[in-house]
Amino acid sequence: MLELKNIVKTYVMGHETVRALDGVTVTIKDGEYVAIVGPSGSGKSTLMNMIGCLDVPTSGEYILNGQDVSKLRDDDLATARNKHIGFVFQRFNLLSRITAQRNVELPLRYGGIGGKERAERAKEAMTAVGLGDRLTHKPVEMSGGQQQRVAIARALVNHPTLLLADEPTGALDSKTGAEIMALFKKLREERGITIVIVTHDPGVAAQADRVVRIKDGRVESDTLNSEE
Amino acid sequence: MLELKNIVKTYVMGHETVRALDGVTVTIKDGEYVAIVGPSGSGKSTLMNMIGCLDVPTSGEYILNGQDVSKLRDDDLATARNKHIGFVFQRFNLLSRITAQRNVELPLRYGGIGGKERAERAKEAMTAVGLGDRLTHKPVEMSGGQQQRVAIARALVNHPTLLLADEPTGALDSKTGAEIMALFKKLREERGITIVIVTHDPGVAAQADRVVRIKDGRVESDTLNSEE
Ligand SMILES: Nc1ncnc2c1ncn2[C@@H]1O[C@H](COP(=O)(O)OP(=O)(O)OP(=O)(O)O)[C@@H](O)[C@H]1O
Ligand SMILES: Nc1ncnc2c1ncn2[C@@H]1O[C@H](COP(=O)(O)OP(=O)(O)OP(=O)(O)O)[C@@H](O)[C@H]1O
Ligand SMILES: [Mg+2]
Ligand SMILES: [Mg+2]
Repeated sequence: MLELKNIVKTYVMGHETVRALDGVTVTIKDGEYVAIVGPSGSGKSTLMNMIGCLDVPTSGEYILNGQDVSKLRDDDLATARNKHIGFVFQRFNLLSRITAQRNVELPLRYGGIGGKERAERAKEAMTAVGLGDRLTHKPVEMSGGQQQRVAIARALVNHPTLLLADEPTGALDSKTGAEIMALFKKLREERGITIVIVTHDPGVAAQADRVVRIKDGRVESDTLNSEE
Repeated sequence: MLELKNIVKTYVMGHETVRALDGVTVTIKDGEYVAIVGPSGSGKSTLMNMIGCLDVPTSGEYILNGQDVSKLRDDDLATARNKHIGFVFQRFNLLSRITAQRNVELPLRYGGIGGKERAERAKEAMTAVGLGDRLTHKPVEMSGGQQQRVAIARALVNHPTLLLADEPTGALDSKTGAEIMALFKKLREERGITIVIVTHDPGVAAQADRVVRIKDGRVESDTLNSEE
């Protein structure tokens, strides 16, 4: 369970201060599927960085699985993040000069998993996203949508309990996008993982249990999707 | 007028050869508004790179404004490209450590435009995309959608006659995306520019005059959008 209480995040640049998050309070239960929507620049990615322990809030409280994240030591935070959280970044953040396979294996290397098992799990994740035949290609040798799917495979390879995906279908055509969404749904049903997804695609948001709308760094609304 | 005749593009990687374009023939008239659609990995960005003279075909013919592009010398090609073509890359290709203003001014620097005029035109382009107050911020200090809009401003700053945009609304929410599409429409009406846009958003494709559908590196269909 995630509990964010009155989270503020400001960025200071010279004389200017940008208040990216202006007091966000939101709770997400285990196994829930939540979509975060909102205008460009409203704070969605910043909120995901907080939830994923990739950045620290300026003020406010974050309780993850009963622990106050601000009290954790750096290496405990890194272990918790690497073990439990899979992150699909909006800008992919792939290493463009190494193969897709080595990109996908990276979380496993940090986790101390051996070479043979790493290779097998990387192949399984790449096949799940429709790129089983591209393991030896580098991101610079792939299309935008293919790179995005490598980023998704990397987020899934460690079998996370919490998947954070920042516009995971942004570079995909509707058919490929639907395949990725079906994969996420399957993971939730089979493994009970918690999914938080940022999207500006109304069709994707409609598949979540809840939609949290962000505007100017605040929660504007938090509504349950009715059963179709 | 652009005329591509039987364009083939292959990428050789070790023992493998990827045939990204497998004989594409398409003609685009001045002032036309054409959308290119198709599955992830089908060859859309590769085709845009050919149209924008950013890469050379493996075989086939490309006639741009009556000139055979393959016969042009490199510096003539660079001048023609910089003077007439504005390009919005799928992966933005911004310089992340310099300000948005300097990013947008870059095409003008290559064109030898003086500092004062550069600054004015950069401000005009950034205001047109809704980021007039972000000139001094660097791409690393901006959201994904804001970075995309900087990339759009940079493509427009040189008042190109041909605008090539590879998924220009991919990182934008529907409202911001609609504002960018309205801006493109206005430029077409006021300046008569030719627009070629890659998109996987059906709403965006519907606004073009024609939709060229690509599949496995070939033109699958080329249809006129009926007047609403
Ligand atoms: N530099 C490269 N080296 C090797 N292969 C490449 C390179 N660039 C693209 N490809 C391959 O060429 C094919 C077409 O890629 P392209 O980027 O044109 O696709 P796309 O239609 O734009 O896809 P997307 O919608 O995912 O952006 C893909 O199979 C891709 O892997
Ligand atoms: N490193 C940074 N330094 C300064 N400002 C930042 C930084 N990162 C984000 N911002 C600012 O914080 C605000 C929120 O950005 P964020 O990336 O969270 O938006 P977003 O909702 O994800 O937008 P998009 O839909 O465009 O991706 C924006 O105004 C942005 O310019
Ligand atoms: Mg974002
Ligand atoms: Mg592409």
